[in-house]
Formats: sequence, structure tokens, C-alpha cells
Amino acid sequence: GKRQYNRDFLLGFQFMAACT
Amino acid sequence: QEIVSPESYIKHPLQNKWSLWFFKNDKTKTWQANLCLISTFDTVEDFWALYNHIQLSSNLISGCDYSLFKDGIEPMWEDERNKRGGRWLITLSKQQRRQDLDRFWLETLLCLVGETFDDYSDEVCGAVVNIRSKGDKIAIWTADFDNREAITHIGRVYKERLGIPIKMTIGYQSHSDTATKSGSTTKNKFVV
Repeated sequence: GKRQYNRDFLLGFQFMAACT
Repeated sequence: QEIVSPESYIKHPLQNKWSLWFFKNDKTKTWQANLCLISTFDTVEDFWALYNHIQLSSNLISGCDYSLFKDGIEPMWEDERNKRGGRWLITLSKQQRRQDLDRFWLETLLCLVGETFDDYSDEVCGAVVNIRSKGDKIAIWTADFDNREAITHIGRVYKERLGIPIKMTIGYQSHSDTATKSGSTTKNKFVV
């Protein structure tokens, strides 16, 4: 199957990138 | 010793690797010389690192474009993967730059990187936003203008994701028709 991500899941990562 | 879950340090891989391109209209240069590749990413985290770092579309000056394409596809009609394709075109009024442009473009990006169109996502080549004084445009580009089933599925899902009312329609145009049009409008091959 495809690696699908729904919008809410993706949006949940918007401001986490800077912390990793 | 502290045990750290892999969730906290492994990035979330995307189905595809994507490249973000920027076009700035400098009339002293050729069209291709005005096009530059900003960055390539293949994880959710790296997508946001890039998105959060660049200007919103509504802050760009007229004549600029952003394009997000699958790695290896150039954001132009001439590319092998685009030349038999076309686009679902969203034309925005001047007022919509303030109201809808950034929201629509982000929604478009999320549709692409999230593979929202299920198996038909393979037909997607990329997406483009054009900032123009007479009205901005956003489009999803697909590979084959004859693939009615894929195109109509993508169009229906995309229209719903943007929250475009059912009574309003969006049109799909082939790049070959856009390239050879004589007036200011291109005929629609499909409408949803």
C-alpha cells in the first residue's frame, strides 16, 4: 500500500519539526 | 538508562520524494533561467521544515510561481511526464488572495505529499501556484489527459478538500490545448 497521511495528521507535525 | 521510542527520532517517510521550485519573472532572462530548484524532501518533518522557512504565496510579488513536483519531473509542459498531461485549474479572484490563496495552496501541498488521491495519486505529477496581478491560479498537474477515471477522481476529491461549493465548477485542461490556445481561455476537457 501507499504511505498515505491525512491532513490532520500532517498538520500535527507543522510545529514539531524545529524540536527534532 | 532512558529508552526512547523510535517514533520520537525516526522521521515519517513520504510515498514520494518531492522538489519545490521557485520562478521569478525577470524579463532579461530566459524562462528556464528564471526557474530555480529550492529543495527536495521525502519526509513529513522535512516538508514542514521547508514550508515554515519560505514566504507564503500571498507575500510573493506578481509574476512569481511555486511548483511542487515529484522528484525527477521538471515543472514545465515539455517534461516527458507532463507533455501528454494537463491540469485541474483553480482561478482566484483578486479578493481571494487575502482570503483563500495560502489556505488553498497549503491544502494542495497536503493532498500531494499525503497521497490523498489513493491509487490515482500515481497520475499526479505536481502542483503550481501562479501569483499574478490579474488573478492568482493554483493547479494540480496530472500525467495523462486521456485518463478520465483518474482525472475525475482527483478533481472531485480536490474540489472537496478546497471546500469549493458543489454548484461551482472547476475545469481540467490539457497542456497541449493551453499551449496552442488562441484567446485567453482554454477549453475544458473535464469539469467537476
